[in-house]
Amino acid sequence: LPISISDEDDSDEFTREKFELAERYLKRHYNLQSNPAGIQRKAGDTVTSKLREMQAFFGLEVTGKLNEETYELMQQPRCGVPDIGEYN
Amino acid sequence: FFPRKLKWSHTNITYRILNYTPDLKKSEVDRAFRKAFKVWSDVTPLNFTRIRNGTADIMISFGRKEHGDFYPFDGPSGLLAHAFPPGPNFGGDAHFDEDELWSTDSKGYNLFLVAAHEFGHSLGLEHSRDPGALMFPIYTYTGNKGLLLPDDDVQGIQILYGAGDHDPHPDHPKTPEKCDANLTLDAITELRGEMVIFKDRFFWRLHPQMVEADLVQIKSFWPEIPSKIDAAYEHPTNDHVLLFRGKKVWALNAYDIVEGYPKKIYELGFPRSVKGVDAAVHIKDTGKTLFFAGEKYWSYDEQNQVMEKGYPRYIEEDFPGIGHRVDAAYEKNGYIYFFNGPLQFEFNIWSERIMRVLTTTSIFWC
Repeated sequence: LPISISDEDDSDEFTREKFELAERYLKRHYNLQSNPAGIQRKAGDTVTSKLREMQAFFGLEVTGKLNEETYELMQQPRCGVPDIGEYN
Repeated sequence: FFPRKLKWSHTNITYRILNYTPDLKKSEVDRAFRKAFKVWSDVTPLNFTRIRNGTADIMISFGRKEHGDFYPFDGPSGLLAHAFPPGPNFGGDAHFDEDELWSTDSKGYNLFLVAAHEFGHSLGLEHSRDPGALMFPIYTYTGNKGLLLPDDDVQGIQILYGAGDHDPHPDHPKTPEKCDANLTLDAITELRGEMVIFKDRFFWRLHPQMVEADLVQIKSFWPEIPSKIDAAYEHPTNDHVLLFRGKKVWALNAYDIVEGYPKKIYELGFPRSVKGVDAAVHIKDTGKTLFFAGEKYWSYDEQNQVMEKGYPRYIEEDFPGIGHRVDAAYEKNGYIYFFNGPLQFEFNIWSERIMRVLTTTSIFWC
């Protein structure tokens, strides 16, 4: 997955399924771009910056890492207003 | 706002309902959308007119998964709906996920509340960071007794369109700020190890291992409970939290109202002249609960479920220095913390004196 899981504690805590949900969420709501194969490390950094953006919006602790609190919020029912940049 | 503050250039806006959800009667869907538009027309000069043919500014439809706009829905829960900002073609259109269960109450997702949010997008509002705002992106049930549009949303929409002539409900609720120096509290209780601090239609959850308090709307936890609480306490031995509002008391077990509640406070032994309780605190060591109402307080024996004899007594006589009235109170480690306006008093139960005077906001580490 193009997401930073370099820390051992992260990979222990979260399953691949949870990372996939997080990536889908960030793509949908924070305009996370899919990157071509081969530059996964860079993509991981992008996920980090989008996670930071999302955590800041919701007033969570800004870590840039997927943690339980962030994941719980991603699971809540929400509105999916289409991104205006793409619409234009 | 969306980039470039997109908005409609005209104030007479049309909408058309293209199809219906089978979850509700057609008349219920029509009413939900009509009410949702009224939320916005009440505070702006905008007029909304329904048309039944042709292209309206706001085309409303229910669909599931990929439904024609390349922004697919995702099955039950998750995404509930989305809407495009003002503009031609898709602009302004609102789509609702047919895979959700739509309702007029709290059983499913309340169509009126979701529609009111989506129409905010249709008119040019983006998501808000204010957890009390209608435009906050996470669904929260807020009751079905009509929506008082929060101040944050009113300010947003009026920047785009200006104010209307006749706002029927000019008192738009503001979201409380935990570090406001003038903050006063409604009620405090513990709930399974967390502190629950009530203020207006919200409560903060304060976990002992977390520094930041979470702000939550009361209705999102307990849809049947009033949106303002007078007093609260936890009875830890039976895992009940009791909430007081006016002459009524509710006992809660987690998300559920305990059978037999709400009750009248007179059933606890209060005289009929008492119209409500200002604060309540349960003392674990004695098994007694103190109720504060006006300038007096009562002691309730939880084990025998009777009000103790010799009460009410004057607050000022037994708790000198905390003032004549109490907003909220809780007990911890042999101290009662009394909240009165912007101050809290740490009162030692055994030495019967005030140990510290703190600001109300210090409960949030402000």
